[in-house]
Amino acid sequence: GQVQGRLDGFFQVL
Amino acid sequence: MFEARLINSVTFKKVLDAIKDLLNEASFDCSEAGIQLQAMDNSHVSLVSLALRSDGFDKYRCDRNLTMGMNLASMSKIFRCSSNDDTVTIKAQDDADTVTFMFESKKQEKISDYEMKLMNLDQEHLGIPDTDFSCVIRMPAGEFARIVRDLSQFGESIVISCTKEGVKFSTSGDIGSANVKLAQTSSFEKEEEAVIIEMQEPVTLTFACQYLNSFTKATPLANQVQLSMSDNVPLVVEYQIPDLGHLRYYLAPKIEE
Repeated sequence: GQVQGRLDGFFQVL
Repeated sequence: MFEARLINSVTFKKVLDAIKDLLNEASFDCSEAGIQLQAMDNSHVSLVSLALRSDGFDKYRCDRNLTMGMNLASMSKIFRCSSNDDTVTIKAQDDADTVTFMFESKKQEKISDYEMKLMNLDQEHLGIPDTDFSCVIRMPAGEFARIVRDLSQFGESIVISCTKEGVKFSTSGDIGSANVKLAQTSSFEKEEEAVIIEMQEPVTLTFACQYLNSFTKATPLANQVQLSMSDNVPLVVEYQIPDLGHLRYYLAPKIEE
């Protein structure tokens, strides 16, 4: 099955 | 001193309607370049990125960079007190803890102002990397909203599959399954009716209906929407706000457990 991914990790915290 | 004047309050109303589903509060970063907002929803599944260029305003002045944390429900209450064609002026002093919205009717016979307390939001700024997307789809914003609404009746997720032939939206649930295929338009009378696909590699990704539906609240802002997809990176759903800026949504795909 599939689960909802998160955005954390895609974007760099400035 | 910060002052930004927009001829029609309705544009700001539409922007608020487009983001208040996802965000309860947000920081508006004001600089000489314009107003920017960037925030993730509470569950960190989607991100809203709004940019309004200073040259898109009727009048714009920003002496010092300013971050204004605002409650979006309160802001909506205030904008509901304005008529669509009222001119709105947003004003704040440097280091102020309030912001003032002034609405002027077209004939100047009614002027109202609303002062709102600002919030101290501890929002982190994120660097969004430039991505070369495998597929970029441009299509009528109303058509995208319609497809998302229609398919949401049947399942919780929508699979978006893009090939050079076209783009397919699919879902399945308890009652069955549904597919909507859109071919690239070869001829169109108006540019806003076009479906245009730029594809480097085919991509298939799955997204939650709930978020896609929230994004389509931006439909009144633009005739066209742009969807950008690559494997294993967030979907970007972009609405261009004519002569003013853009509203982009980022959405993490569903992944195999």
